Order: sequence, then C-alpha cells, then structure tokens
Amino acid sequence: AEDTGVRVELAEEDDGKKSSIALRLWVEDQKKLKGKYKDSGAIEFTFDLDTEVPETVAQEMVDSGFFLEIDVKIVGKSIRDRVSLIKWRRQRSTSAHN
Amino acid sequence: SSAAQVVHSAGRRFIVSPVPESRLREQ
Repeated sequence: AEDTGVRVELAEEDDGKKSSIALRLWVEDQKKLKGKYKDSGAIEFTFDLDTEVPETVAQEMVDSGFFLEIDVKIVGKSIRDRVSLIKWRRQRSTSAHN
Repeated sequence: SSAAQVVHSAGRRFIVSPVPESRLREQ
C-alpha cells in the first residue's frame, strides 16, 4: 500500500470470522499530512468489515478533533488500504481451505 | 503512566494511547 504517513494496523488477532475488528491508527510521518497535526498518540477503534465505510470513520476522527478536514482523504485512504488487505487475506484463507 | 483517553464520536469509541516506541518507525 502507498505510504500515506498514517499507519493502520490490527489491534487484535484477526480470527477471520468476526466482521467487527479492532484497528489502531497513528501518524508515522506528519509531513505527509497537509494540516497541522496534534500528536495525540495511537487511536484504537472498532470497524465493521461488512457494513462500514473507511471514509466515514475518517470523518468521525475529524469531527473528534484528531485530524483536520483537509486530511480526511488521506486518513480514509489509510484505513481503506488496511481494510482491503484484511479482506484480501480472509478471502485467500477461505480459498485455501476450499 | 500510559492511561488511555476515550473519545466518543457518534456512537463510536476511540481509545487513545501512546504509540509504543518500537512502532514509531518500522521501515
């Protein structure tokens, strides 16, 4: 995935079954963000792989004051990339079983 | 010392905690 400066990782082991997973997001490279970033640490949250949209979570982070509106796209993309990878891994694992 | 801060937004819970030193730069 592209280096967006925003890192998103699983905050728990993926059992491959639950649709709701815990993710952890933090800024690795502030220079990649357009807005001035207030270093508030790692943000942990749950995300539903089936029903939720990464960009919506990014907007909630903006609304909560973690990021500025100008960076909502880069945060959304960072979450989307990680979610895509998790889904891809799950699909691959399912295919391997069959 | 590393107490987490909890922020609620539209029903979602964000838990904020310090980033472990080892995770700051992995590349």
